[in-house]
Amino acid sequence: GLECDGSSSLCCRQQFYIDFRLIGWNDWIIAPSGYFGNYCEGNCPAYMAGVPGSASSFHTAVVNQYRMRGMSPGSMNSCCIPTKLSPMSMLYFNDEYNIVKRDVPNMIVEECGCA
Amino acid sequence: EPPSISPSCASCGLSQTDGDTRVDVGLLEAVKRHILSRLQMRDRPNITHPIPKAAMVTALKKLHAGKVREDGRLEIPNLDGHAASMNEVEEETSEIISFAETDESLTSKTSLFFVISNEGNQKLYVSQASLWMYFKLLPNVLEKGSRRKVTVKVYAQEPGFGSKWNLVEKRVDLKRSGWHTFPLTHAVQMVFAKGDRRQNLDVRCEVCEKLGIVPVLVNTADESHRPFLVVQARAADNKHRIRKR
Repeated sequence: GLECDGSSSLCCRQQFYIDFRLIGWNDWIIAPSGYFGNYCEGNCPAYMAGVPGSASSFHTAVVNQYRMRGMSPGSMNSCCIPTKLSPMSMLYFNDEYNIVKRDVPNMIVEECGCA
Repeated sequence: EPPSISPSCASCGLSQTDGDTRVDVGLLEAVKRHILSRLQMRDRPNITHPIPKAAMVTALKKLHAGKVREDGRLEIPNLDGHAASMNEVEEETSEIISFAETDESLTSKTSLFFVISNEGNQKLYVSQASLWMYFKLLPNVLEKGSRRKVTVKVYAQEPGFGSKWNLVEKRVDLKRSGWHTFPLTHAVQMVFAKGDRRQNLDVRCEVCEKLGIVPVLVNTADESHRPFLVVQARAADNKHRIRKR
């Protein structure tokens, strides 16, 4: 997966960190102190869909089959999407003043690719 | 934060140009909504009177509160002492720490209750629940090095049965003041099974007073020793969850 650095318009991962103190959420979220709200952006030209490292999905397979047969549908663009996600644990207060620790799967975007 | 203080902060664009601010504020709101939805909450909780820090710190210290890594994720040590990265966690689990409360409706001084929350009202399976209680040894009661064994009885009220109380009994070996745990898995499982959220308890120790042992209940003068209940739960229908794509 590519990291967005402003040098290219290709599909890449844009890092976006939010410090809970800065948004006033540190009164109810005990840990962690912030969240990596990373996201994917950029273009997915035809040659990037289905290359190693990009998302493999049923749709990718179907589109590749079309391409192999020379029937590439012109209107079918591939998308820049998260291809690797990681979980995150959060420790926070709820409305009833309980401390809750929740393990949330697929919370952080680690890599982006074309599908 | 002024850029000079945290020059590498990715979200510092918030305080830069007007155009960037508009984009990033929208993004920020989207991320806030994302976090709340993943925690199955509609809004952020309204914290009007925070739990005393002493109570919170003690509870977390006593548990495996984990270590926050540089990337903001939390490392949770396994019970055998090895740290496991959250990358290994596949299943969505919750650990709920609830602090003891008391009110005027409770007749006995030894009574307390816990309100155990359940965000999103999802069907939870309680895999483990335990009560943590601090037993204070009054000074000059025991000779140095000696110890006392007492039987502590914790009565848990069954939901839906006003007069039925189940007993959890434990022999506690006291050499010094300290925390002790009492298994309450079955009692809390019954509370959840009935769709209830309140667990009433009554803690009895008949010979404690004679031996100079004080089980600490809800006491505003001793917040750091406030009893707490730890519930480990997971979504009951986890295996059959259907995801919308």
